Amino acid sequence: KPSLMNAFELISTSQGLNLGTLFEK
Amino acid sequence: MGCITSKQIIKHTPGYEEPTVLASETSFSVNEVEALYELFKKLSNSIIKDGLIHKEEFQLALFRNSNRRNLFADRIFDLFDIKRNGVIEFGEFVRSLSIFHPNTPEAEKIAFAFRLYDLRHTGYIEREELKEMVLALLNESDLFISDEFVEMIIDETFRQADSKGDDKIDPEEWEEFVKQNPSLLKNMTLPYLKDITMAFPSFVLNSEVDD
Repeated sequence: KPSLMNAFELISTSQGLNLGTLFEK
Repeated sequence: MGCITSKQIIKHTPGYEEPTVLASETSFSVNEVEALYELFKKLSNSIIKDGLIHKEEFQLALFRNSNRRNLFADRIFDLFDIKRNGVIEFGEFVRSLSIFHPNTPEAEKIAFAFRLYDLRHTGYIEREELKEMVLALLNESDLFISDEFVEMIIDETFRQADSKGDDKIDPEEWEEFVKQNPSLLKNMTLPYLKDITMAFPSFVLNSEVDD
């Protein structure tokens, strides 16, 4: 039985958590 | 072109710390800390030219928009602001970014992620906090999901993570949950940090000059 996506997986897609953009020139 | 004298005085920003000290306390080498200083100077002078990263400057760097508020960006900013004085100083910047270094032990990344999601600093991730984060994410993504479905996602997450069944996730349960779901840590590693000296070369002419 497929399980629902867990909430933390969803949250981890937030742009606010993508610090990689700090390094873009 | 002027010539550089050996008596050139280097003016650093407030909160500057020696690269050798920061390198000894973090996953970065001295050269990498110096490169991070170049990035720091750029970020910390983007709006308010005082050599400290203000919230608006952090938002500008993350979103290309200084007014764009975001729950998670706020949380990251608050965790980077170790002294809790409303700005990020250079030492705080380096120590905090070190968590995201590929060589930093996983345990530190797990602990940082826990603090990030413990919105109210209770020592637990509670249902209400998780729901607030899910709603913030949905709002930011312009996704519309019924409250009933959001509750189902929260229930399912707690069913997996809250092994003690007390309706809150403690650090021990979090660690176990992350080990079962390693993808949850992918945001906690920035591969860029391995190449930081190439991205932001610091020309070491500015090494401290002894008297």
